[in-house]
Amino acid sequence: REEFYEISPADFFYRNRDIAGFSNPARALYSAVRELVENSLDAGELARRPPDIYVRLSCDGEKGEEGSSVYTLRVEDNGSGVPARHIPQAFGQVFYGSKYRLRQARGTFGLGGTMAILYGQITTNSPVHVISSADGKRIHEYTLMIDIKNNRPIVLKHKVYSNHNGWRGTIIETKLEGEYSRAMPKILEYFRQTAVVAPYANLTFVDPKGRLYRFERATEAMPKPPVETKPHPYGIDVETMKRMIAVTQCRDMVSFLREHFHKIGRTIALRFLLEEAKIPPKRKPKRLSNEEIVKLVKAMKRFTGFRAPSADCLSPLGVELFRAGIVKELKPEFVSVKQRPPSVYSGYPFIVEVAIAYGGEIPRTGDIILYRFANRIPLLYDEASDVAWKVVHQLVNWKYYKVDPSKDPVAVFVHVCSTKIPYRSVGKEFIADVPEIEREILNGVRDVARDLSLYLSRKIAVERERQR
Amino acid sequence: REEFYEISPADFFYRNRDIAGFSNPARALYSAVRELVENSLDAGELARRPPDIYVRLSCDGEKGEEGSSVYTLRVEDNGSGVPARHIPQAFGQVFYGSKYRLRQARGTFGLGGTMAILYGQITTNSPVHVISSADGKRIHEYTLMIDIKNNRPIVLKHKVYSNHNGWRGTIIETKLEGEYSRAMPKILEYFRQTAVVAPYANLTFVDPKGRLYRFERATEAMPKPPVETKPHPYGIDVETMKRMIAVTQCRDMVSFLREHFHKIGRTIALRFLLEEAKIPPKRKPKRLSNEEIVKLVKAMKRFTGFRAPSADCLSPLGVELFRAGIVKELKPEFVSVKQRPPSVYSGYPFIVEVAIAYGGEIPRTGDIILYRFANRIPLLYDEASDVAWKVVHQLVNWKYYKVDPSKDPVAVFVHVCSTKIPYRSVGKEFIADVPEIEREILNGVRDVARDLSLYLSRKIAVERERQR
Ligand SMILES: Nc1ncnc2c1ncn2[C@@H]1O[C@H](COP(=O)(O)OP(=O)(O)OP(=O)(O)O)[C@@H](O)[C@H]1O
Ligand SMILES: Nc1ncnc2c1ncn2[C@@H]1O[C@H](COP(=O)(O)OP(=O)(O)OP(=O)(O)O)[C@@H](O)[C@H]1O
Ligand SMILES: [Mg+2]
Ligand SMILES: [Mg+2]
Repeated sequence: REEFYEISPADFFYRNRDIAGFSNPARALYSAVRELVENSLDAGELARRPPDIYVRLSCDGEKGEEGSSVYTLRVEDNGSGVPARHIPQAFGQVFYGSKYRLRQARGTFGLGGTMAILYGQITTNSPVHVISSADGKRIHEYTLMIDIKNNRPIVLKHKVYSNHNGWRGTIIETKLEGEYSRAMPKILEYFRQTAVVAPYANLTFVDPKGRLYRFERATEAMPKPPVETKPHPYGIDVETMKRMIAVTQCRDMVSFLREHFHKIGRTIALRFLLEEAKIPPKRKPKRLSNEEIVKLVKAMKRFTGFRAPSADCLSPLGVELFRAGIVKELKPEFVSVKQRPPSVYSGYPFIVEVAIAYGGEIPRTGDIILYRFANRIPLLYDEASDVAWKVVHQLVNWKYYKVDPSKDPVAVFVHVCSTKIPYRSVGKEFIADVPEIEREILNGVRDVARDLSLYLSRKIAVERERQR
Repeated sequence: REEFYEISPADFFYRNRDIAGFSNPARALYSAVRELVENSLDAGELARRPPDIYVRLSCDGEKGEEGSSVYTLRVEDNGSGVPARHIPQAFGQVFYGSKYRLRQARGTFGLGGTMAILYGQITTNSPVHVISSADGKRIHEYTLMIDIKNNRPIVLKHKVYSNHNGWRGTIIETKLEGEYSRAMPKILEYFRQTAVVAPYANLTFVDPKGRLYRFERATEAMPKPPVETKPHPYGIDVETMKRMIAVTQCRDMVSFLREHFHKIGRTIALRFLLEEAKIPPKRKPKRLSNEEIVKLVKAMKRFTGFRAPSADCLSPLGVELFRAGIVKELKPEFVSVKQRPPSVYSGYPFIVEVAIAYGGEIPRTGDIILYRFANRIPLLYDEASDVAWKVVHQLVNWKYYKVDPSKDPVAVFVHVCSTKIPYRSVGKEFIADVPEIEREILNGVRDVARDLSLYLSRKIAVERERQR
């Protein structure tokens, strides 16, 4: 009498789209814009071309229920483009993408762009247009819908044009129900904060009223691109180990460790196998028994001799870039920026960068203003559930730094970059309070708070001097 | 050069298991216990048999890294059992289950039980044993693992026994890495709070130290079971409409509306089609054009003539049961319990039940203690991100009710039941601040706070009288 059945990933996120950030027309408009802009920024960094991103939101004129309407959202970029054979699945299938690797990127789940299109489809029944060139020779234009029940793209049309000026990039145009008046402050704030952490990007936004917002690039210099890395032994588990063993060509344990793991040299591999794992170095990986695999994984987590992961797979903002973005946006009287040394949680390397700004155009809001970023993405929702909020509002003793949060115009900026940001949900809005990350944010905030406190003491001293 | 590929739902939740509540060994132990106990409670309510649930957690003796160990978790119930042909997928496939329907249940996503087993497998490489009888005639024993890459069960063994005493129920035994010392307070609290909202269940828990915890049922009376309902027009979107049209046998719009939707009678259907949707009643549903489908969905959301959804698909605790559970656990000096009338958000009916308790064994913690429940599940994490916390700590003016949160021993209990609880993430720990739900919780808290304030005034008056 109980009916059992399976649902596809697209069906799951269709039924639970609020979990992915598409809970109501205003929030869905914000989420659609940010998911597509983040894809375009990733594509620009991949192509190592300063991104020119153009976003147009126009109202199709039909008033929906209580203030919502149908909008057309168009996002154009000059990034890497999407290879033609992957376009249908990249946009028409949930859990399909190119970001499933150990390298810093905004994209993580293989879900965001597809969700924007899915939401558009279920509210307007219209297909999405994707125009892209990845090789500069041909331009491919697809008209797609999503077969939600089966998590598959439906290609309605596919045209190919020759590419006369070698353009590379991607254009997405989709219709969706939204409510711009409520979404507008968040959308504009998203662009403003993106300009701070991606100052090499030109962002143009035309809103439904035809107003043009331009965020001009402050520099042509692109950040050093992150390099894909291999898994670190501290983060390994039985499943990953079994997959490595299944694909390995290595015929002994030493070369297996050196080939598949991050920074394990011959000496360390031998020491680990003989002293900790107690597995003969000559053993064939494919011949390990199930018990030996479990023993090996446990030994890897215990062994203290592995080198800390390097940060080549990360691409932090850097102190200069971060400072430049903050100064440009808020023109503060004082700024201090610190980059913490690379750290690691569960085998994933991460870097925390913290800044504090005082005065200038920072408003007095009765509390410290917190700006949060992860892998160069601004996080604008669920502040009180984020680890950075916990640090800034619960763990730091501001009095000690001569700061009165209720009176002083202070803003704190926290940027975390990692090969895996521990988001608490697929909506990418807040970060879990992983102990290692919490500790680094706390240390970073204390570093910059110390600088501010010196500045404020000097300021008070100068003021007293003047008054005599 | 960019590698595109797809990942299965099991692979997705393997890589992002922290999103599902399996972030570290202590938390994973809690999540595994709660997911399996919730499955057993759902099964008992389905079978309409007062649940007897036995949970044993034993330590396998191997110390893992920093305090974690391998545990064996065994959960036995006398519920509906799982039909043999569905056992492999119910436990070995993500997004497979029997809870994808419009009827109140703890299960929602088709993910929880499978996650517990997946986590056990990747930390211990051991299979799970599932023993079940759904018909009372045969007992099926499966030994399973999960093919994570392909989201498919792997059946290692399947034995069938004859069932001599007609037992019905399910036994799950799995090995997993955990850390009981850190998880213990939460696990015990989970059982305690479950006893409050499922007082018809016997819960027995044997912990790794061999200590026995018994939560005896307070009543044999089972709640009235929820009845599956049809979608309400206010919650409809284009995708659901297209699926109904694809399966319908109806050959005109009036019977289509009456057949597929919740409580639409002939008169209302005609009025809606003629006045609001402007679609001829004789039209064949399968002949509707895409534009007409969109027009129909929009009209459904606008039309004010549909009847509010009934609450047959819900199964609230009821004032008596809620009061009994609270009195049994906290023996307060005063309790007031209120059930709000059925309400609806996005077409999903819901009922809010609120209680306030004062004195007795309620500790003074410096703030109001908040107990949260959703579909009879205790929510123990992420309190500050939950809509109930926002209401109790930010929206209610306690001074007005003569309550000083920092001094008075006050506990507030909030239970929300719905055909779709708007959880913020698949870990089922906190609820989104959907405006309709927030409003009902606020009204409920004010209702019971008013009663408490009367009690406290009388108490103060009596005290003054005595002192003269
Ligand atoms: N504008 C674009 N330019 C180039 N490639 C793109 C663009 N948009 C999407 N893609 C490709 O399509 C894939 C899927 O995009 P989608 O947003 O659905 O997932 P994702 O970005 O990988 O992960 P996330 O869910 O975290 O956003 C990406 O991995 C990327 O390879
Ligand atoms: N103890 C049990 N007795 C009877 N049926 C069970 C039991 N445990 C699991 N099932 C069945 O297996 C299915 C899958 O369980 P699972 O926990 O993975 O998902 P769910 O309970 O449907 O949803 P959720 O992810 O919200 O828990 C259930 O829908 C139920 O039909
Ligand atoms: Mg993306
Ligand atoms: Mg379940």
